[in-house]
Amino acid sequence: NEECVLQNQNLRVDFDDQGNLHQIVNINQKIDVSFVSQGFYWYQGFPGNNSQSEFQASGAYIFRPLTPNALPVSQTRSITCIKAQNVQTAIIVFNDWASQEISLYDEGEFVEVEWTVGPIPINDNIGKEIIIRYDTNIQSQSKYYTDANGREVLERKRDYRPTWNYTVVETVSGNYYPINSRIWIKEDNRQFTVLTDRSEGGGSIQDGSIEIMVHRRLLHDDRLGVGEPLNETAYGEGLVVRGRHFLIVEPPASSARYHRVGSQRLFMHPIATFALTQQDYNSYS
Amino acid sequence: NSIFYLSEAMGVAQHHDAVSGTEKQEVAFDYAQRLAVGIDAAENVINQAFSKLLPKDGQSPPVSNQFLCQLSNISQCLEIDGQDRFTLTLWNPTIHPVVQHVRVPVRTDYTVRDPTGQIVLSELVPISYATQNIPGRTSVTQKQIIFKASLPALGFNSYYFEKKPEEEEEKYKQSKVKITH
Repeated sequence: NEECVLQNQNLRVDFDDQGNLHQIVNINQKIDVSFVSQGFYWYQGFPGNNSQSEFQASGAYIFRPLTPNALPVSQTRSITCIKAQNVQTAIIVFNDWASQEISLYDEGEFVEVEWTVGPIPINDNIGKEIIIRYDTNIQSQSKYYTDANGREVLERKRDYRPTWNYTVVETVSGNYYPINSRIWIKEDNRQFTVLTDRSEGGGSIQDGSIEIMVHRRLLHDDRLGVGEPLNETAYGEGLVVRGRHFLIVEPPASSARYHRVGSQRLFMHPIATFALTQQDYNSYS
Repeated sequence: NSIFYLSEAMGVAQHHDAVSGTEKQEVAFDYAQRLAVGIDAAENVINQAFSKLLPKDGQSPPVSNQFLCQLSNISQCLEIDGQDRFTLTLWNPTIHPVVQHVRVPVRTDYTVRDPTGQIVLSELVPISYATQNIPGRTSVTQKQIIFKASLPALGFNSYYFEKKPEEEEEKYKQSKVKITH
């Protein structure tokens, strides 16, 4: 898609003609990450039978999809590309309630994905758990890395626990971990890191894939204490949530320099305050 | 003590139900209300601090009231909507100088000056249709200004915005911003 190539001094972001994120190229390091797919998917929340805990519903405490297959939120999407000197942006609209803006700033070292999800429709009486998935060509060999509740980043291995023999029962949620600030996958010379602007949850359910849950709306209580479904109807139609992911493509040896500095800049971002003034610039200055 | 309301609300929000979202809906509303009241009170602290930092030596000009635009993530800041002039002050809390791209929701184009009076490269770009249609968004603003701000370590810079005359606004339509659907 020649009309929508985002490029600055450090990175290039390509899209295909269907509006899908195709690849991110790190120009300085001469490496790239290709995306098999990228976008919004949803799991159907298990409705459960809460008179018995083994049939527990997906709810506030429990993530329990009905099937391990996430469905795309739409088959088609629209893409609008805006190219200016300060920023280049691709606005990708999946449907009425899911969209993302992928931006590359002048001299920027990250690709910014600002996602917007909601209100999640429930008129089909199906609870939905919305994820963003980045399916890359990185050979991650079942391993992925997330930070653990504000402590150090830990290595996670799919369908495995380091201190006991693990029996796989929940193939998706059993591989979900907290993502409080970052998650990455890597191979010998490439690492793909996602910084988050808030605590989220996610995992790597297939090699090369990172998925992050960004919103959920469920119709059943999981009977672990909250006593009501996670269904924010108070405003009439559920909530809209907007957040950002920052994508870093670097070799493993240099990735930490970018994600540590970047996460601190996210956490301690500048505070903007406005003030009205009647003075023209000469008086003001 | 005006920052106490926010620090107390932040303390309450350390409860595991608030952290993980396992509180009842009415409790979620209460957390949000406490935080909102606390942030409003903390604005006074920001103003007290800037009232000491902003005046020049030997002068005591009246410092305009500083306010936050908490819905700027959906390109909404009703207080500056349609104003002829306003200022934006950015405080950098880190010990490193930072360069940051800033987005400001506006109806029309503005000239943006940095603290030395130089006009900075600012561009007027449209807000996405999806943003304009977010339920609850009340602003009619359809554009935003994007510019690059340079901030000193543990310090601030103020940027001065002045509405461009209509004939210059016309240039926007022939600007270098390229949009492809």
